[in-house]
Amino acid sequence: IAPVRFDREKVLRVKPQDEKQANLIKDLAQTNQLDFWYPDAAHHVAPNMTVDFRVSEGESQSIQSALDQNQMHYEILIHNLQEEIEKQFDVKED
Amino acid sequence: TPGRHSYAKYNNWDKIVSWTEKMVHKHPEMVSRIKIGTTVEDNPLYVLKIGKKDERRKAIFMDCGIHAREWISPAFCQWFVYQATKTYGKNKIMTKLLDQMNFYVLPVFNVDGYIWSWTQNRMWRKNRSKNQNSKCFGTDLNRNFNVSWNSFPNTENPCTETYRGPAPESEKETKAVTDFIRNHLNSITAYITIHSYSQVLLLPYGYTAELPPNHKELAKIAKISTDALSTRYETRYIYGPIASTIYPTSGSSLDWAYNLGIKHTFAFELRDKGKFGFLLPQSQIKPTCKETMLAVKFIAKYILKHTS
Repeated sequence: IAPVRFDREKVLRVKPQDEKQANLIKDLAQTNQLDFWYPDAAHHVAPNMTVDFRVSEGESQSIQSALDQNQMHYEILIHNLQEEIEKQFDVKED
Repeated sequence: TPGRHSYAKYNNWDKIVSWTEKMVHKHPEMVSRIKIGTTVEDNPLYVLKIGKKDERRKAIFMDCGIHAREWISPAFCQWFVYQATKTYGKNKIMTKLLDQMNFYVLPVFNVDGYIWSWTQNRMWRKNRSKNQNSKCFGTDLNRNFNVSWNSFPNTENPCTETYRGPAPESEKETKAVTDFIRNHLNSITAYITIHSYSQVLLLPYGYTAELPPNHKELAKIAKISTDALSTRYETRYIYGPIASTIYPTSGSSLDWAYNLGIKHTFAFELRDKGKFGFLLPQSQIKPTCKETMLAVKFIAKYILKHTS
């Protein structure tokens, strides 16, 4: 099996301000393949919590649009996950 | 041959196995390797016992790598063993600790998941159990301990990242660790588990908002140890009970160990706070490990001095 690649996948950060925004994130998780980095899972998302999640290249546009439409501020922590995976090996010498 | 092990790099499983052999060979008077069981895919689960050979002494059990993608966690366990062996006889604190207590270090708890994260999917978290009647693999080992195991919803779907498994301690990895700890309960006086990320030091409980009877003491230890950690590079940690500091969880190793009777249990979530997350660059391994050593050594010192 070929290893999974994460080309152009993003990691987004949001901070839901209220229950409505927290529920938006949970709803997006139901209809998209979001990988939650923090918290561990969508059902833990709560208001005023910093939430980090990974989104595929194909879904990132629609996710970002949904956040924009709901006036939910987001930050792109990682723009291309595959590049960061390769960059983690930044020490060459022992 | 697995290639050269390095404390400043992430090491794959083969390198870690080879490293355990080397540590035992190099420090036979201080390091022994115990096979405590095997994984779902029949890989060995190795605990390194650090310290003199006396089983009756106080001991601290520390595990790393419950969640496969948290690579800084096994890196820390390897660093800890390295520092213990390198500084014994030279560093006053380490010498005192190892003269009077033992450490049981499990460098990789979730071996199959760790291997999978190296070879197939860097984002893998769970173990590699085949789930009955499901196309999805894996159980979250940190939801699989027998403490309020099925009391929370949303942990029953095998396709989710926080799947608790078909039964408490259903996973071979969990069972091997719980059996080991139970069999050594007369000596184990503290339990430390290492995760990443978010820079938090967690205390019991996760499954309830109630505080354990010695919460004040645990919070005091957490405060001092995170203060100690920050002295190195000014890395800031927060601390507190799992349920109120992050979110309620069930089936965690921390709560299980506490309820078993180990009244000093701590879970570290190491660097960073999200800039790299699970992909902490190798250049940050050494500073992360150095600062975390300060916290762990403080906890060990406290245990040595204040527990019977």
